[in-house]
Amino acid sequence: STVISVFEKDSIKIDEDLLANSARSLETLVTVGMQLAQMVWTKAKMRL
Amino acid sequence: MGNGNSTEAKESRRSKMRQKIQNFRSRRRLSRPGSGSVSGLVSQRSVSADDFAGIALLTLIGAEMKFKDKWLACVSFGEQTFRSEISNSTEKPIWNSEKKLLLEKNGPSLARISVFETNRLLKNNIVGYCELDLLEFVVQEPDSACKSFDLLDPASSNVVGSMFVSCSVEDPVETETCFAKRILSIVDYDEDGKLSFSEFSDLMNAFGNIVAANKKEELFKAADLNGDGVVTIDELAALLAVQQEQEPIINSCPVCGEALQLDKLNAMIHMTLCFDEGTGNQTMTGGFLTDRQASYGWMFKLSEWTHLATYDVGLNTGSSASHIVVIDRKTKRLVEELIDSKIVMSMRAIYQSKIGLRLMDQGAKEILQNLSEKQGKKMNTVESAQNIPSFLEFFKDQINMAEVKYPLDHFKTFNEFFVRELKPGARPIACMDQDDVAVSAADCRLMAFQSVDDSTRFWIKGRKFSIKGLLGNDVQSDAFLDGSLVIFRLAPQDYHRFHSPVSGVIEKFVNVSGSLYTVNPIAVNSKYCNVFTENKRTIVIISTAEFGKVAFVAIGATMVGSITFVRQEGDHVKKGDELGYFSFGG
Repeated sequence: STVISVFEKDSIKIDEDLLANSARSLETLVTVGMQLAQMVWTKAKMRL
Repeated sequence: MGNGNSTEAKESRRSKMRQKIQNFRSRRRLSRPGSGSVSGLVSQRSVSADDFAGIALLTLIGAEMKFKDKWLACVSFGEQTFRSEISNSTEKPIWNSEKKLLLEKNGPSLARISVFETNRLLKNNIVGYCELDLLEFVVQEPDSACKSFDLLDPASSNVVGSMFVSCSVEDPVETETCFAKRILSIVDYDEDGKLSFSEFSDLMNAFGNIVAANKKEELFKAADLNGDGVVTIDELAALLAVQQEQEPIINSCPVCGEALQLDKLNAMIHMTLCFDEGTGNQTMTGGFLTDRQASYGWMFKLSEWTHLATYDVGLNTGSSASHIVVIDRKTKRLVEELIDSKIVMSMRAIYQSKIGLRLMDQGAKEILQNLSEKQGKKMNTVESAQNIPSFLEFFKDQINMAEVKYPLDHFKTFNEFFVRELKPGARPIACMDQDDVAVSAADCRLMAFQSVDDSTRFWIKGRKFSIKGLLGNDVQSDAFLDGSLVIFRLAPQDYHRFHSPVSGVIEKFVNVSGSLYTVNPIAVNSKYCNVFTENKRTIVIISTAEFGKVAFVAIGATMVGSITFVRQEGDHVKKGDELGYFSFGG
């Protein structure tokens, strides 16, 4: 089974290591609760 | 004629086989550390001076086991795995195998040592393993003293033996100082500690340096202070170190021939590791990605010749797909995913060919649906609980029963076990008080892409994939077009409950009916298959203050097609809160 999360454009900055592995077509083994990404302030400010 | 043709054909087959073996050997050589393969090796990554902690010399001295066998030890560190020679038949194998490993401050530091009993024909069996933090080890045991570690049974965590290891680390400054001396000594043919100009010139050529002869002379003369035509290695090493800083003269590695386009530090690290590999100082064999690969018997290696392309990171698409290698984020180590070879074969046949997919269109979708429903019923029977021990045995080092909320006898059916809950606190949530940090929604193999374009470039190969297709017609998808995508793939052994990656309010649930194709990367990487846009799925829209709207899509798959949510529309969820689970069914 799979879960996919889709975020609005430019709303998140995904952690570099996850992006780097994915760019090598390499899946990363993670567990629930590990940090994934941070909010992008510019987009959030506009929203708030 | 007939005989002649047959002989020619045989010769041709032999020649093809020879060529394959040759290709295998050369690729194998290229995949060694420092040789510049794509296997995530030293030479490919740029290490900054701030990150460089030193080069550790790890020695697997020996072990004490509880029975006699011929033993083999593997060390997995970061994205590399090395194996020792096979010992004699004994209870106390001695290997004395050494390997130099690059230590980075923010890089991997945990080494896993696995000990295998060997089989002549079959795959070697892991008997015990231990893990040691090399950075901690060298801090605690600066004198490289021999230290023993308990070897644990991967299935039960019982102690099955002891492993004796030593480890020392070279100071970065020391490594750098030794390096120049070491490379110069290569061409000190008469081993008198002095270099003639011709010896020095040979070395420049080996470095791929095409500087004019007068430049070489100029360098040499600068070191030859008394003008006697020879210089000591120490003098020249000092000069080279300075020169390399100003104008690099080492352009390629003299061992593997790789072009060194990185900075001085990286060139030094590359060559320090590569020289050991090339000069036979190291007694461990590299070129493996995981300890499973390193432990394969020779029969497997025969098949490896014809499936060599599968030995790379990630999943190879096309006909070569047969193994999946993932990277463990905690240990930064590569792990090979267990998939039954028969399943791989059938998935390749179905999902990676037009014919397979056409067959799928002609009724096989219903077969998958029926199969999943049937499996769901079966896994809900009391008898199905008998399968739990064999499931645990198959995934023996990947399911930690200590973190499961209830003991084994609590589970009356296999499905109950499959959707097992974890003890409170088993999964700490990162930055719990900061809702501007999103977290992983599942125990899974994760792919993350900043844009949809990246996701289709690197991973999702189905030609019809789009965000609109994924979210369906009942979700307003404009805000998500060209958004960021995170894919959480759950393997059978994983904890099968999914959690909210963000804090917010559940706006709505949308169910989309569809097929139950496998979501294995073999299918996701197939251009003929569109699993994410054709499978049965439920879309949840979570409204957040920090990230705007977040679409959370739970996708069912073959056999595990039942999606249950434990939350409702209007519920406020905190990141890390459970949202639901997947179970066997249609």
